[in-house]
Amino acid sequence: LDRIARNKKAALERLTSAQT
Amino acid sequence: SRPQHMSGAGGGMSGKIEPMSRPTMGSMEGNVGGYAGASDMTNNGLSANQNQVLCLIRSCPDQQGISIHELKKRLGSMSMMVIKQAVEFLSNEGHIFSTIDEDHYKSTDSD
Repeated sequence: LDRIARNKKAALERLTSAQT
Repeated sequence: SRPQHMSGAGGGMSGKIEPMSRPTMGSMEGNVGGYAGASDMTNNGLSANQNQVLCLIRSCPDQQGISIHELKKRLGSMSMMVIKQAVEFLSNEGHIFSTIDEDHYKSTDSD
């Protein structure tokens, strides 16, 4: 489950950086 | 006995500057928001297939997300390759992420 949290965090960072 | 001074060019055009005021260029129609073309269901820059995949992933409440096989089952009309491409794209964009393994995906904006 740690992996899930890490992946989610990374994905959220990609998402926000892609939106700029 | 000719008149010697060249009275030709009768003094007209002497620097009357007309402003030519233009009527404001305002109403240029169309293309206001840019973004012409590719307009089938794309509200966020995704293709229709990608949107479908994203919707399914969003609709899955499980913590471990939805498996790619489950996606294939629900999207019978879509080939596995297309689904995988969509998943990869969505993942690169950060819309989804893999959970317990590379076959399970969850959406970032579903909580």
